[in-house]
Amino acid sequence: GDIASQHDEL
Amino acid sequence: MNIFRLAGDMTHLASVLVLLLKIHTIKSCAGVSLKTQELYAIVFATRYLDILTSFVSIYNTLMKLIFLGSSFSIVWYMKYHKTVRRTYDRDQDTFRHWFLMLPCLLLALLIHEKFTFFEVLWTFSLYLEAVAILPQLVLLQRTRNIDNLTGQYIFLLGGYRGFYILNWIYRYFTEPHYVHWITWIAGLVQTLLYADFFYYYFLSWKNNKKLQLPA
Repeated sequence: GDIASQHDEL
Repeated sequence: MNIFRLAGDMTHLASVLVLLLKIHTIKSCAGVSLKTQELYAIVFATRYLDILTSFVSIYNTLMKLIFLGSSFSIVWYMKYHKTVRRTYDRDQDTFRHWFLMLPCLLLALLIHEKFTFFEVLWTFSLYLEAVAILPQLVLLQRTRNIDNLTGQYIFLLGGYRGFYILNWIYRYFTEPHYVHWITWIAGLVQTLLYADFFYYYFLSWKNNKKLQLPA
Protein backbone atom coordinates (compact mmCIF):
# COMPACT_ATOMS: atom_id res chain seq x y z
CA GLY A 1 0.00 0.00 0.00
CA ASP A 2 0.95 3.59 -0.51
CA ILE A 3 1.54 4.92 2.99
CA ALA A 4 1.19 8.57 1.98
CA SER A 5 -2.39 8.21 0.82
CA GLN A 6 -3.35 6.55 4.09
CA HIS A 7 -2.22 9.63 5.99
CA ASP A 8 -4.44 12.00 4.09
CA GLU A 9 -7.29 10.94 6.38
CA LEU A 10 -7.91 12.08 9.93
CA MET B 1 -12.18 14.43 -0.53
CA ASN B 2 -15.51 12.75 -1.13
CA ILE B 3 -18.89 13.40 0.43
CA PHE B 4 -18.63 10.43 2.84
CA ARG B 5 -15.29 11.54 4.22
CA LEU B 6 -16.58 15.10 4.65
CA ALA B 7 -19.77 13.85 6.33
CA GLY B 8 -17.61 11.67 8.62
CA ASP B 9 -15.36 14.54 9.60
CA MET B 10 -18.33 16.84 10.17
CA THR B 11 -20.15 14.35 12.43
CA HIS B 12 -16.88 13.86 14.31
CA LEU B 13 -16.56 17.61 14.71
CA ALA B 14 -20.20 17.87 15.76
CA SER B 15 -19.70 15.18 18.42
CA VAL B 16 -16.81 17.10 19.94
CA LEU B 17 -18.80 20.35 19.83
CA VAL B 18 -21.78 18.69 21.57
CA LEU B 19 -19.49 17.47 24.33
CA LEU B 20 -17.79 20.86 24.70
CA LEU B 21 -21.22 22.51 24.75
CA LYS B 22 -22.34 20.27 27.59
CA ILE B 23 -19.16 20.89 29.56
CA HIS B 24 -18.84 24.59 28.81
CA THR B 25 -22.42 25.81 29.11
CA ILE B 26 -24.04 23.34 31.47
CA LYS B 27 -20.78 22.98 33.42
CA SER B 28 -21.40 19.27 33.74
CA CYS B 29 -19.61 16.17 32.57
CA ALA B 30 -22.02 13.71 34.18
CA GLY B 31 -22.11 10.45 32.27
CA VAL B 32 -18.91 11.26 30.35
CA SER B 33 -16.00 8.88 30.79
CA LEU B 34 -12.69 10.61 31.55
CA LYS B 35 -10.93 7.35 30.67
CA THR B 36 -12.32 7.48 27.13
CA GLN B 37 -11.45 11.18 26.80
CA GLU B 38 -7.88 10.54 27.96
CA LEU B 39 -7.59 7.72 25.44
CA TYR B 40 -8.79 10.03 22.66
CA ALA B 41 -6.22 12.65 23.68
CA ILE B 42 -3.53 9.95 23.40
CA VAL B 43 -5.00 8.77 20.08
CA PHE B 44 -4.74 12.26 18.55
CA ALA B 45 -1.35 13.01 20.12
CA THR B 46 0.19 9.84 18.65
CA ARG B 47 -1.58 10.08 15.29
CA TYR B 48 -0.88 13.73 14.60
CA LEU B 49 2.80 13.68 15.57
CA ASP B 50 3.42 14.38 11.89
CA ILE B 51 1.48 17.65 12.02
CA LEU B 52 4.65 19.69 11.50
CA THR B 53 6.42 17.34 9.09
CA SER B 54 3.72 16.18 6.67
CA PHE B 55 1.39 18.67 5.06
CA VAL B 56 -1.69 17.37 3.23
CA SER B 57 -3.99 20.38 3.13
CA ILE B 58 -5.01 23.38 5.21
CA TYR B 59 -8.24 21.52 5.93
CA ASN B 60 -6.33 18.52 7.35
CA THR B 61 -3.98 20.60 9.47
CA LEU B 62 -6.86 22.71 10.81
CA MET B 63 -8.90 19.61 11.72
CA LYS B 64 -5.88 18.03 13.41
CA LEU B 65 -5.43 21.16 15.52
CA ILE B 66 -9.13 21.17 16.42
CA PHE B 67 -9.14 17.51 17.46
CA LEU B 68 -5.92 17.87 19.44
CA GLY B 69 -7.07 21.07 21.14
CA SER B 70 -10.58 19.87 21.93
CA SER B 71 -9.55 16.46 23.29
CA PHE B 72 -6.94 17.93 25.62
CA SER B 73 -9.24 20.73 26.78
CA ILE B 74 -12.04 18.24 27.55
CA VAL B 75 -9.59 16.23 29.69
CA TRP B 76 -8.45 19.44 31.37
CA TYR B 77 -12.04 20.50 32.14
CA MET B 78 -12.92 17.12 33.63
CA LYS B 79 -9.82 16.95 35.80
CA TYR B 80 -9.20 20.53 36.88
CA HIS B 81 -12.18 22.84 36.31
CA LYS B 82 -13.59 23.60 39.74
CA THR B 83 -17.28 23.02 38.92
CA VAL B 84 -17.05 20.56 36.04
CA ARG B 85 -14.81 18.10 37.84
CA ARG B 86 -17.35 17.78 40.68
CA THR B 87 -19.92 16.39 38.24
CA TYR B 88 -17.59 13.61 37.07
CA ASP B 89 -18.81 10.08 37.94
CA ARG B 90 -15.45 9.09 39.39
CA ASP B 91 -16.64 6.00 41.26
CA GLN B 92 -18.42 4.54 38.22
CA ASP B 93 -15.69 5.27 35.68
CA THR B 94 -13.28 2.59 36.82
CA PHE B 95 -12.23 1.02 33.53
CA ARG B 96 -8.46 0.48 33.55
CA HIS B 97 -7.22 2.07 30.36
CA TRP B 98 -3.78 0.49 30.68
CA PHE B 99 -5.46 -2.78 29.78
CA LEU B 100 -6.35 -1.24 26.44
CA MET B 101 -3.15 0.69 25.78
CA LEU B 102 -0.61 -2.07 26.33
CA PRO B 103 -2.17 -4.63 23.95
CA CYS B 104 -2.62 -1.89 21.34
CA LEU B 105 1.05 -0.93 21.62
CA LEU B 106 2.15 -4.56 21.33
CA LEU B 107 -0.13 -5.12 18.35
CA ALA B 108 1.20 -1.99 16.65
CA LEU B 109 4.76 -3.23 17.16
CA LEU B 110 3.81 -6.55 15.57
CA ILE B 111 1.35 -5.53 12.85
CA HIS B 112 2.03 -2.33 10.88
CA GLU B 113 2.64 -1.25 7.31
CA LYS B 114 6.13 0.06 7.96
CA PHE B 115 8.43 -0.30 10.96
CA THR B 116 9.26 3.33 11.66
CA PHE B 117 8.64 5.43 14.76
CA PHE B 118 5.88 7.55 13.21
CA GLU B 119 4.25 4.64 11.43
CA VAL B 120 4.11 2.40 14.52
CA LEU B 121 2.62 5.23 16.60
CA TRP B 122 0.14 6.00 13.81
CA THR B 123 -0.88 2.32 13.82
CA PHE B 124 -1.07 2.33 17.64
CA SER B 125 -3.47 5.29 17.40
CA LEU B 126 -5.69 3.33 14.99
CA TYR B 127 -5.89 0.34 17.32
CA LEU B 128 -6.41 2.52 20.38
CA GLU B 129 -9.15 4.57 18.72
CA ALA B 130 -10.96 1.32 17.90
CA VAL B 131 -11.35 0.44 21.59
CA ALA B 132 -11.23 3.90 23.22
CA ILE B 133 -15.04 4.08 23.45
CA LEU B 134 -15.21 1.01 25.73
CA PRO B 135 -14.84 2.87 29.07
CA GLN B 136 -17.61 5.24 27.89
CA LEU B 137 -19.94 2.36 27.00
CA VAL B 138 -19.23 0.66 30.34
CA LEU B 139 -20.00 3.92 32.17
CA LEU B 140 -23.28 4.27 30.24
CA GLN B 141 -24.22 0.74 31.16
CA ARG B 142 -23.56 1.48 34.83
CA THR B 143 -25.31 4.82 35.10
CA ARG B 144 -28.04 3.72 32.66
CA ASN B 145 -29.79 7.07 32.74
CA ILE B 146 -28.35 8.97 29.84
CA ASP B 147 -28.98 12.66 29.28
CA ASN B 148 -29.70 13.82 25.73
CA LEU B 149 -26.33 15.46 25.10
CA THR B 150 -24.33 12.41 26.16
CA GLY B 151 -26.54 10.21 24.00
CA GLN B 152 -26.11 12.57 21.03
CA TYR B 153 -22.36 12.69 21.57
CA ILE B 154 -22.03 8.90 21.30
CA PHE B 155 -24.53 8.76 18.43
CA LEU B 156 -22.49 11.31 16.44
CA LEU B 157 -19.23 9.49 17.17
CA GLY B 158 -20.76 6.27 15.85
CA GLY B 159 -22.03 8.17 12.80
CA TYR B 160 -18.51 9.42 12.12
CA ARG B 161 -17.26 5.83 12.04
CA GLY B 162 -20.08 4.72 9.77
CA PHE B 163 -19.32 7.49 7.24
CA TYR B 164 -15.63 6.61 7.26
CA ILE B 165 -16.45 3.05 6.23
CA LEU B 166 -18.51 4.40 3.31
CA ASN B 167 -15.55 6.66 2.46
CA TRP B 168 -13.18 3.67 2.34
CA ILE B 169 -15.55 1.70 0.13
CA TYR B 170 -15.89 4.70 -2.20
CA ARG B 171 -12.12 5.27 -2.34
CA TYR B 172 -11.42 1.59 -2.90
CA PHE B 173 -13.53 1.64 -6.06
CA THR B 174 -12.46 5.06 -7.33
CA GLU B 175 -8.73 5.27 -6.50
CA PRO B 176 -6.12 2.82 -7.78
CA HIS B 177 -3.90 1.22 -5.10
CA TYR B 178 -6.13 2.35 -2.26
CA VAL B 179 -5.78 -0.65 0.06
CA HIS B 180 -5.35 -0.22 3.81
CA TRP B 181 -6.25 -3.40 5.65
CA ILE B 182 -5.07 -2.24 9.08
CA THR B 183 -7.11 0.97 8.94
CA TRP B 184 -10.17 -0.87 7.66
CA ILE B 185 -10.18 -3.70 10.18
CA ALA B 186 -9.53 -1.35 13.12
CA GLY B 187 -12.28 0.93 11.82
CA LEU B 188 -14.70 -1.93 11.37
CA VAL B 189 -14.07 -3.23 14.91
CA GLN B 190 -14.62 0.28 16.23
CA THR B 191 -17.92 0.66 14.37
CA LEU B 192 -19.16 -2.75 15.55
CA LEU B 193 -18.63 -1.68 19.17
CA TYR B 194 -21.32 0.96 18.63
CA ALA B 195 -23.85 -1.50 17.20
CA ASP B 196 -25.44 -2.33 20.55
CA PHE B 197 -25.65 1.32 21.56
CA PHE B 198 -27.18 2.24 18.21
CA TYR B 199 -29.82 -0.43 18.62
CA TYR B 200 -31.06 1.07 21.89
CA TYR B 201 -30.69 4.62 20.61
CA PHE B 202 -32.98 3.91 17.65
CA LEU B 203 -35.40 2.00 19.85
CA SER B 204 -35.76 4.98 22.19
CA TRP B 205 -36.02 7.37 19.25
CA LYS B 206 -38.70 5.28 17.55
CA ASN B 207 -40.75 5.02 20.73
CA ASN B 208 -40.07 8.69 21.48
CA LYS B 209 -38.72 7.79 24.90
CA LYS B 210 -35.67 8.71 26.90
CA LEU B 211 -32.67 6.56 26.09
CA GLN B 212 -32.17 3.85 28.69
CA LEU B 213 -29.89 0.85 28.44
CA PRO B 214 -30.88 -2.53 29.85
CA ALA B 215 -29.14 -3.65 33.02
